[in-house]
Amino acid sequence: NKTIQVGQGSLKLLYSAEGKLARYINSRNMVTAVAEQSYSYYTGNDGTDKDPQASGAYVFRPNGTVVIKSEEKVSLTVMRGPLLDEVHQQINPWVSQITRLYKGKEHAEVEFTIGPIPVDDGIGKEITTQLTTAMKTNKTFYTDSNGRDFIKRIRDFRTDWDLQVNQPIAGNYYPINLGIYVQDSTTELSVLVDRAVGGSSLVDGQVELMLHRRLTHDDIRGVGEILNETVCVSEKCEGLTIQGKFYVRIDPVGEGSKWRRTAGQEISAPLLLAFTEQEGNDWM
Amino acid sequence: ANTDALADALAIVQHHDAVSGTQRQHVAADYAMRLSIGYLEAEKLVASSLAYLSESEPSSGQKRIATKFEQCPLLNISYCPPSETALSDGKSLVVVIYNPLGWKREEVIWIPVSNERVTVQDSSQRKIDAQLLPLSNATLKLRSYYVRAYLGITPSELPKYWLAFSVTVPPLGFSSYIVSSANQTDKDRSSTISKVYTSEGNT
Repeated sequence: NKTIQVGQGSLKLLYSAEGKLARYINSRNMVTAVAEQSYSYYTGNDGTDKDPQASGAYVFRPNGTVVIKSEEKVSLTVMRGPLLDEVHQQINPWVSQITRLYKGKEHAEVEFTIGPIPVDDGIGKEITTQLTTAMKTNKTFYTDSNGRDFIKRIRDFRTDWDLQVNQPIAGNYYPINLGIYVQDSTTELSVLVDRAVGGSSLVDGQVELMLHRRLTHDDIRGVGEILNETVCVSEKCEGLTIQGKFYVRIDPVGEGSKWRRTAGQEISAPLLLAFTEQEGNDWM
Repeated sequence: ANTDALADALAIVQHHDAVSGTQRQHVAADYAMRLSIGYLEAEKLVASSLAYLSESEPSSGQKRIATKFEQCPLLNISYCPPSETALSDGKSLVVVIYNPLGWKREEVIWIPVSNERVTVQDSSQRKIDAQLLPLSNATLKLRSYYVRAYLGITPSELPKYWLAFSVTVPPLGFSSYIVSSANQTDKDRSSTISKVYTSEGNT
């Protein structure tokens, strides 16, 4: 009565009346999990005062550990049809996303559109999304190694030396080219991406991806320019808007690797389309 | 046609600044231009290969007519002139889909269309499940801005829908599908428009 159910196959997503993702259910493999999603941004370090190192293209250095939550109430539009269901969400004026559930597929596809990131307040912003479950992952997560094998990562820990944690967020971030996953004793949450992003698991049961960045200072580490991409029409420029996709699936533990391998290849080798015309019924 | 420019562009973007995205803006623009030149060249190669493969042997005295194939490199911003215009002049749109992987794939593909009554058939003239999804205002705004920024043109006609249809493509092979305008009376054969529900207010 107070939830919205989306999906026509074995995979269903439940949204609360407030328009927020609440639960993930796969009736085929009996996986049911609390699943939430949020967007946040880190404010860039401006390199003034006592701390001279600014956030820039090379340096991810959030100003403190403050995460600013997106707006509370999210409007939700659901489109249903024979092939797929779509959930449209406008998170704020410059962040929106569409979640798609295809009939016959057991993953959710999330298409995000972010930008132009406003920086007229002089503060650089690095936009992230968090997928949160109740899984007990014990500080451990796995990220791909430049699109190849997944490597075990442990929060605030390195196998080869005693780590002194100066940057609790950035120090646990890894490059994600293919995907990231977490697991506990019963389930595993896998997230695959269609583009290089940053990612981590800063909280047990949670996966975080950094999707877009726009900063206002140079980090003085060699690039010599601020990370502030713009797109111009008739000499009028605005911040870059980006659009990408990530794919989410929850499996019983040990059963996610097959999907990560095949879907990963399908994402990086998409079907190629070519178009031509023909007259009415003049079959080619 | 060949893929030399694409090979050069891909070689250049192996630089560590390109991989990590820490290059200067004008360098990023240069990488993008080289990749675009490479893509356009490779597109010509694919078009001529497909034209050769789809050509039937002419009977004696007939001229060999090569079919012209186009791609939509800006499909990510929902800009695809072949699919947007083909159905408006009574012609059918032929979509050829190539699968570069070594296993059979069953996926849903998306093209922008202006017509709300369309039918999709496979190469055996079987009707294929298809769904129309309205293009959101945000998508249209993005399309309009980026087409002007990248191509310096303002597209005259706006597509109204994404047409999504399921395709099956063999390993390392291709399939073709035909999209045509559905007859006004032929309700059973046309694609389904998505039902829309909104959670705002009391709905």
